[in-house]
Amino acid sequence: MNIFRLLGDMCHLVAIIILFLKIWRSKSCAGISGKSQVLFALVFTTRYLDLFTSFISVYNTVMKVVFLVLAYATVYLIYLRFRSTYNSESDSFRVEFLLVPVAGLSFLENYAFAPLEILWTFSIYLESVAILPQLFMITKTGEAESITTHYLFFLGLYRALYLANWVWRYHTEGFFDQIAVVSGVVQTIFYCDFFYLYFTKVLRGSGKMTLP
Amino acid sequence: QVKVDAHDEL
Repeated sequence: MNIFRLLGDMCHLVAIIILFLKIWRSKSCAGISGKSQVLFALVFTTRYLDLFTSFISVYNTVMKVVFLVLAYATVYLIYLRFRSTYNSESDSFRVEFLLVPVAGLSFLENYAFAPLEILWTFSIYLESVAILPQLFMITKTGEAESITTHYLFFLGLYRALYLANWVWRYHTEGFFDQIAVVSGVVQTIFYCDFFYLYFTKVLRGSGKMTLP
Repeated sequence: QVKVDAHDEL
């Protein structure tokens, strides 16, 4: 554990809590991609199956359980509790175009051809693209509420901090996880365009982020 | 050999 990793995890947690509270308090999931949230729930489910097979630390276990619970609670809010506010027609990204290649790649490129390893690899690949339905939705509607952009900002910051974490681990421990690092870099790139808009539009005070 | 290094990350 290093400072980048810890801050990264905290940003990840903050992002998830921001989204959950936004939906809970406003009783609306307008502008939120339910598909991205289902993908994230799938990411956590397939990655954290090791909760049943190996114990790493209390921190690790608690965080995994919290992420799982919040991910499913968010999906519940979007698809059941506040379903009437869900913009399903704007959330039109075809997730099968992500799931099929990601599933195929996880069978081809993994560390071991074992069920848990393939599922872990699948979760890593899937996480790197899971935000695309959300970004697609913002591009399609041309705007996002500022609270949604804060959510995306913390999610992107979490990714950037994980990159710093890997640089740190490489130099201090000689650690290099090719699958996680390559996917992590790809994932972070997806946020770059968003980061630019966030700093130039949202932080300059306009309530919503509108695309040029 | 299953590489488990990254599995300690979230």
